Amino acid sequence: PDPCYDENSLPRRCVPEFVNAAFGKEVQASSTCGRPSTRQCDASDPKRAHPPSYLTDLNNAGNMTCWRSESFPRHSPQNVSLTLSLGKKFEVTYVSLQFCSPRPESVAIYKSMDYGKTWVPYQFYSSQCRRLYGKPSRASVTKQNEQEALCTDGYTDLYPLTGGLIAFSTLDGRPSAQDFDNSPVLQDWVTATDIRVVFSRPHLQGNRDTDVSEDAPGYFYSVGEFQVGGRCKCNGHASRCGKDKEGRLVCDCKHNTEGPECDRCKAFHYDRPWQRANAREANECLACTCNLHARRCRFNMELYKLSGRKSGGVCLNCRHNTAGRHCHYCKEGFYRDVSRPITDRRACKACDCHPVGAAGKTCNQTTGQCPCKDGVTGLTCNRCAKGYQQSRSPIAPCIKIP
Amino acid sequence: EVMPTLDMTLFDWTDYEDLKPDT
Repeated sequence: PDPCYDENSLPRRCVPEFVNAAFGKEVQASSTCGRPSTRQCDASDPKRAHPPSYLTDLNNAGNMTCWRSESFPRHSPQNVSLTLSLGKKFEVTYVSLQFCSPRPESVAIYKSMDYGKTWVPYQFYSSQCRRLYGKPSRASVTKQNEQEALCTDGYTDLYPLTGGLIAFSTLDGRPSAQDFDNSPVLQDWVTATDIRVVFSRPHLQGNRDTDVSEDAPGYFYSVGEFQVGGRCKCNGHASRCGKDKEGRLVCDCKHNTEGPECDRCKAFHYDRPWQRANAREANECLACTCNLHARRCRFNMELYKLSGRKSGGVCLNCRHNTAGRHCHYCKEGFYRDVSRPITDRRACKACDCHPVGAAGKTCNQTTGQCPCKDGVTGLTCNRCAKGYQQSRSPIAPCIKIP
Repeated sequence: EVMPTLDMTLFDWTDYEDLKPDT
């Protein structure tokens, strides 16, 4: 059964399964050890290499493969970044990093919603929040700032020296998380196409400021697992994501929606505006009512409001001689053949008013009766009435018999 | 009684050439 429809085939909200969106994806690291090779790391030797691909590969318990940065002198704090492209918009639930080195003392997490063009802060970890990131430490979260990055001194402890974790839960402590369906702010907050982690300061054993001799041991960053937990963003209109013809990740849209995130209605399905599905209402896109006489329609907000938010579609280019918002009546010069349904291609018949006997070309919409000149009769005004005979004048085609 | 349909050939269009329908 399709999760996007219930047992009565009625639409209902559906979401793709929860996944580690980072798994198997490429990570761009600003620094990786092994070029040139050192005693611990050689990029050209698979047994001694620590490439970024180890961040998102399959990790078995007890067999963690670790990415590792270059080694830096301890008196020279270096920013090292890991950038992960998710390939499309995801609704991110958490970002986690499991370290093979000691956890950094300061870490910043950023997200992009436009495939890496712009970045916004997502979360900061530091014992010096104000100095490094200009943020107060452990600020209280309110509805006014729940879509802003916070800074905390949690997860910054040096210990454990290996295997330490940083885990950022995107909705944790956000007041509107309980009413996520009705919070466009948080729906936006969890949306990301890319995640970037920047290690800003290492944890150094000993004194950072005094131990600056040339032969003092340096430091490096090393991470075994970079996870981004979440769901492919489909706005409640798809239960799975797959690759399109160009190999791009896209939602398998239902409810008459389309787009990478099912973020618009299909053509001809704009009888009401696009909306995200929620637990109460699937908000599927509805086809315009055009009685099979039009292939295109447009949405009119005024009409939608006037209808009590039921129908706002306006049919375009009504065919088969029909007219009107729903192609529901016959255009001028045609009349309704009541023996056929309005959906019939021949529901509208030509008035066929006589060029001489009729006073005009437009007939009665329901009966088809043309307006006849004096003394003329018939549906199309093509005969003289009883007591009249044809004259030679096209202005008065029938005259009274003397 | 059904009357005959109007016979277009019987009309004299001399003064009404601009009203004459295409045939």
